[in-house]
Amino acid sequence: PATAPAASPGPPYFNQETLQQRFQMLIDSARERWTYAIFWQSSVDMASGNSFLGWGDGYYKGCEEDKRKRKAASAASAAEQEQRKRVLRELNSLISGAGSSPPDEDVEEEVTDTEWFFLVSMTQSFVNGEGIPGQALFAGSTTWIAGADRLAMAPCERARQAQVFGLQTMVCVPLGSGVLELGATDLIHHSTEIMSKVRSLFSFNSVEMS
Amino acid sequence: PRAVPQARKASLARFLEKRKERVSSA
Repeated sequence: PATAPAASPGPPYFNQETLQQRFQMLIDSARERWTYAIFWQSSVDMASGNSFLGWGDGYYKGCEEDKRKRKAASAASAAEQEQRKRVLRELNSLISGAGSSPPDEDVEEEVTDTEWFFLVSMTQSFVNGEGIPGQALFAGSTTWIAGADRLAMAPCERARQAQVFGLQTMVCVPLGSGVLELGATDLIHHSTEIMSKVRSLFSFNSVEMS
Repeated sequence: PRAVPQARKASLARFLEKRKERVSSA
């Protein structure tokens, strides 16, 4: 996947700890089963001066498929699984310090499609209105895509990728300094309840966020 | 992985930690 461009440091639009709390309050208490939430932060590319959306933070709750696929054969090929595990081992070493201790057993467990989709998201970015997150920010309106067929037909590589990895619902809500994306392996139709929660939890300005 | 910017390390560390919990409780 493409690597996100170097971003200007910019103002601290959010505090990761409070953002995590907001993610959890939103997803853990929701009537629907959301798999993850991601905040795409609006930043400026230092080289070109163009604005783009890059990884801000995310919360991966998981889904039933995680449990099933770790017990049964994975949908991914053996070679694909091996590559995912290799990347996970390297990331684990990066975080815990290479060679400091033997790798945890969990690193050798199957990396499910939705876990992989979430991990890959950390490397992605969207310039000026591109992709579902970029379009939502540009248009200033929420994009709600429910259904694997609709994701597959969306004019956005990320949406199509989401469908390939088993997601059925993707929602992008523009916020002041970025976009909140929600994803689910369940089919979730528009919910005024979740939108109301998003508004109450994330209706901040840059001063409140920093 | 070497190119993972510092800002994403916290997200990654949190994901790996939560994954460990999910795997052990499965």
